[in-house]
Formats: sequence, C-alpha cells, structure tokens
Amino acid sequence: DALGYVREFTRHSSDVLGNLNELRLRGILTDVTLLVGGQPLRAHKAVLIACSGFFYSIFRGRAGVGVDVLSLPGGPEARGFAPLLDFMYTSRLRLSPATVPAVLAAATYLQMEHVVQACHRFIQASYEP
Amino acid sequence: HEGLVATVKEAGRSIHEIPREE
Repeated sequence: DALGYVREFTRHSSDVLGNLNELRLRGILTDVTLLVGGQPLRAHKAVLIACSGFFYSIFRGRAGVGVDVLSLPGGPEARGFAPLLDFMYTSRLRLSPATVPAVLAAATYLQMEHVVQACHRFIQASYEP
Repeated sequence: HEGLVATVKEAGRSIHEIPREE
C-alpha cells in the first residue's frame, strides 16, 4: 500500500545519449555547424548548451536563435575540439599525451571545467613513475 | 583495438549544471 510505484530504467540516460549520437552521425535534427579549424562539424545546440558553459552563454539568449553556422575564431583546433564533441555525445573522453594539450585548451575555451580537471589529472598521472 | 585503451572511470560531475529557474 505504498503511496505510488516507480520503475526506474537505470540505462535510460545512456540510451538517450546513444540515440542522440546516432542522430548526430546521421545529421538528423542537427541545428548548428561549427567551423573548427575550418573543419565543419554538425551538432545539436541543445547538447552543446547542456555540456558547455561557453555554448550555454551563446545559445541561451535570443542572439543564439538564428545562428546555424558558428565559426570559433582564435578558438580551439579541431584535434582538441573533436574529442570533446564526441565526449558530449558518448561520455567517453579520448586522451593521449599527444592530444591532451589541445583537448585541455579546447575544454578551457568551451568552459568545460570538469573536463579541464580530468585533463590535469591525466597529465599529472603521466608524470608519475 | 578498443581493448588496448586503458579506461579510467570518472564518477564525479562531468559537465556544468544549468542553474534552476529561480
């Protein structure tokens, strides 16, 4: 005689993210093209705004409504940005000693503080014997 | 090969929290 019953699907958030990534890969409902290092990357503004303080500040206001192509002058290079875009859609951040400086710079630019901290932990760990 | 990738699990918050509407 509980007040109410709930079935919690514990995989739901990762299943939703997986479907969003599939939509991205197929260009379904992607509403912005990011020009990063001249390379065009399609994405969903809603995912970008949910994952990045920088995109939150750009797209939350009316100014972000009509924007469907966004170049990031003086912004991150593609080899630092692409792993972050994949992270947003997969929760997995690919890092290597060669790419972590570019990923760190991109995460700082995109105001993704938690990723910045993880990059610092990765760098720290790579110095430990 | 995915198998060759060392995966470290990060349990903490991954992204910013969008402030709740006051």
